[in-house]
Amino acid sequence: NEQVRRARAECEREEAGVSYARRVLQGRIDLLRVELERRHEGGHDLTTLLADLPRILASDQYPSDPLQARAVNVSVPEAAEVLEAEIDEIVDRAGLDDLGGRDADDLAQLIEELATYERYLSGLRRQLFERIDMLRDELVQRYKDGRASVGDLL
Amino acid sequence: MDREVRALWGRYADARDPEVREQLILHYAPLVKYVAGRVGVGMPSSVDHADLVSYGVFGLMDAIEKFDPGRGVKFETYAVTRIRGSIIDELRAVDWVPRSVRSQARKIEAAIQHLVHLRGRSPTDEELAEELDLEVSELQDALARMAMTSVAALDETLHVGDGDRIPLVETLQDLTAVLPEESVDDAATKALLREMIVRLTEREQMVLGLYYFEGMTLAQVGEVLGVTESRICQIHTKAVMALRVKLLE
Ligand SMILES: Nc1nc2c(ncn2[C@@H]2O[C@@H]3COP(=O)(O)O[C@H]4[C@@H](O)[C@H](n5cnc6c(=O)[nH]c(N)nc65)O[C@@H]4COP(=O)(O)O[C@H]3[C@H]2O)c(=O)[nH]1
Ligand SMILES: Nc1nc2c(ncn2[C@@H]2O[C@@H]3COP(=O)(O)O[C@H]4[C@@H](O)[C@H](n5cnc6c(=O)[nH]c(N)nc65)O[C@@H]4COP(=O)(O)O[C@H]3[C@H]2O)c(=O)[nH]1
Repeated sequence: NEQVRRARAECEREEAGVSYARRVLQGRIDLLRVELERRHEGGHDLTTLLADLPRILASDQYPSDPLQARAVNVSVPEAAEVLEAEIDEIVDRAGLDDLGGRDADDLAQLIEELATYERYLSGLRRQLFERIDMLRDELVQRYKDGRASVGDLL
Repeated sequence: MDREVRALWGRYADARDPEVREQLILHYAPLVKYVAGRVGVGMPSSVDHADLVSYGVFGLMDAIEKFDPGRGVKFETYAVTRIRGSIIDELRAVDWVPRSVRSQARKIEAAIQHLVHLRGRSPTDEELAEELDLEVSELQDALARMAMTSVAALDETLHVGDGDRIPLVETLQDLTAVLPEESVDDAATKALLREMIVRLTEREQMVLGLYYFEGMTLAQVGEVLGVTESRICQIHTKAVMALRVKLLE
C-alpha cells in the first residue's frame, strides 16, 4: 500500500502545480483576449475591465454539485514554480513593455503562444489524472478486500 | 516574477498611484480564478461562481494594499490566503447557509458532542435521533441538506482563538504525512483528529478515508460503499461534525 500511496502522492504533488499554473494561465489568457477585443473596438479603459473580472474569470464554471466534490486545498504549490517561470519567459520574450502600449498584433501573438502552453498544461494534467485515478482505483480495491484501511494511515 | 510586474511594484512602492494599483490588480487577477474555482468546489448550485470571483477580487485588492515586499514572502502565497479568506468572509456576510440550517447544524453538533462524551465514540444515527427527539428519517433529511463538501463549509466554523482558522481539509489531508515544519498547534490538531477518527463508526472512517486520503468524489465513495447519493452526504456530514466537535473542545 505504501508504495502505491507514495507513487500517487508524487503525481498529486505535480498535478497540484500543473492545475494551479493552468488556472492562473487561463485567467491571464482570457483577460488578454478581452483586452485585445477592446483594442479593436477602440476603447481602452482599465476600470471597466476590472468591473468585468467576475464574468471573465468565472466563464467556464457551471453550477457545482456537492456529490461531484472532491477534497481540495487552496494554496500555491511548490511544483508550480517551474511552470510559472516558463510562462514568465514566454511573456518576457514577447517583449511588450506595458499593458497600455502593446501593439494589437503583438498581443494576438502572445495570446496564441500562451494558449499553446495552456493546451500543453491541460494535456499534462489529463495524463496525471489518469495515473492518479488508476493508482487510486488500485487502493480502493484493497480497501474493499481488506488489504487497506483508514487505520493503517493513522 | 516577470520584469514588467517588478517595475509595477517598484512604482507602487514609490507612490500609491491608483492607475498602477489597477494594473497590479489586473496582473494578479488570475489568482482569483484559481482560488474561486477551488472554493467553489462542492458548493450548493445556488451559489454563483461569478460572485465568488467578485468577493475574491476584494481580497486581492486588500492583499496588494497590505503587502510588504520586505518580508520575504512571495506575493502569490500571501494573496491566495487573503483571497480565500475574503471569499469565505463575504459568503458568511450574505448568509450563504440559511440561518435555519446553521442553527439546526449547531443543535446536531451539540448532541454529537454530548453523546461522544457519554460513550467515547461517535453515535449511531438512531442514538443521535433519539437524543434530538427526531425520527431517524428526519435526522437523515437534515444531514443530507448540510453538504459539508466545500472549503467554506468546512473552514468557517473552525474559528479558534484570535481568528485563525484551522483548515480542516488540509489538516486531514496532511494527517498521513509528517511535515517537518509542523507547528505545535498543527501537531496537536492532528493528534485530536487521529483520536477521533478511530472512534467513528466503521463506515464513517471509510468515507473519510476515501474522500480525504484517497481523493475520491462523494459520488465515487457512495459507489464503493454501495449507498445512495443522499446517504453518502449524510454519512460524510455526520463524520465531519464529529471531527469538528472534537476540535472545538
Ligand atoms: N468539472 C470539471 N471539468 C473539467 C475539469 N477539467 C477539465 N474538465 C472538462 O474537460 C474538458 C476538457 O478539458 P481540457 O482538456 O483541460 O481542455 C480545456 C482547457 O484546455 C481550456 N480551458 C478550460 N477552461 C478554460 C478557461 O477558463 N479559460 C481558458 N482560456 N481556457 C480554458 O479549454 C479546454 C476545454 O474546456 P471545457 O470546454 O471547459 O471542457 C473541459 C471540461 O468540460 C475540472 O477540473 N472540472
Ligand atoms: N484525480 C482527479 N482530480 C481531478 C479531476 N478533475 C479535477 N480534479 C482536481 O480536483 C479539483 C477540483 O475539481 P472540480 O471539482 O471539478 O472543480 C474545478 C472546476 O469546477 C473548474 N474547472 C477547472 N478546469 C476546468 C475546465 O477545463 N472546464 C470547466 N468547465 N471547469 C473547470 O475549476 C475547479 C477547480 O479546478 P482545479 O484547481 O484544477 O482543481 C481540480 C483538480 O485539481 C479528475 O478527473 N481526477
